[in-house]
Amino acid sequence: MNIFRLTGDLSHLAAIIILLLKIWKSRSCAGISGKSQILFALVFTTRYLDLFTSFISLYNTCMKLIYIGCAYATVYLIYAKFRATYDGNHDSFRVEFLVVPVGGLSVLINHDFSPLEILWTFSIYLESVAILPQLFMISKTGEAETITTHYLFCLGLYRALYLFNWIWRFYFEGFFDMIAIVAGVVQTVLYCDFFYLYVTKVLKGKKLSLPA
Amino acid sequence: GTDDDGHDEL
Repeated sequence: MNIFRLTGDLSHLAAIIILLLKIWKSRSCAGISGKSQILFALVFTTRYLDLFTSFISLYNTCMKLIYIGCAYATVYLIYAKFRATYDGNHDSFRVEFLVVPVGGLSVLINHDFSPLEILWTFSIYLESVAILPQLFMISKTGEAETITTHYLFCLGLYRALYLFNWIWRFYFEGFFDMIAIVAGVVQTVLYCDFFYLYVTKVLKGKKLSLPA
Repeated sequence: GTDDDGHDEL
C-alpha cells in the first residue's frame, strides 16, 4: 500500500458515493448513463469473485464489498426506484460493442487460462471502457450537471493515481501487472478530454456544456 | 505478473 494506491481507492470511493448521493438527494438520475452503471456492476462482480477464494486483508475485503454494494444500489436507483427520471433515449450507446470484444480479448490475452483469472481479466478490460456510454451521453446532450462532472473527475483521477501506484510498485517492489497497466493507461486516456473541460470550465465556475 | 493468492488491487 502506498499513498497513490490509497488516494486512488479513496477517489474511487468518493466518485461512487457522489453519484449515489446525487441521485438520492435530487430523486433523479437525469443525465446519468444507466448502461455505464450496469457495466461497472458487472466489472465489480466479475473481478471480486476472489472474495470467495482468497483473503488479502480486511481493508481489501471491506472495500470490495462497499464497491459492489454501491454499484448495485446505483443500478437499482436508476432502473427501479427513479426509473421515471432515467433518460433512456439519450443513453443509446451499444454496449454489446464493448462487452463482446472485451470478452474475446480476455479469453485471448490473460495471465492464466482459468475461469476466475479470465473473469478478472474481463473486468479489467471492461472497466477501461465502461465509462464510454456516460461520455457518449454527455456528447449527445451537449452538457452535464456540475455534480456529474465531479463524479467523472473523481472516477478518472482514481485510475490516474493507480498509474502512479504502478510506477511506485515497479520501482520499489519490482511488481508489475502488464494487463492492469495497459488497461489502466487506456482508461485514463479516455478521460483526458474530459479532464481538460473540467479544469477549463467547471473549476472556473461554469457549467460543462459542449459547443453545438 | 500476479500474486499466488490473487490480485491485491481493487
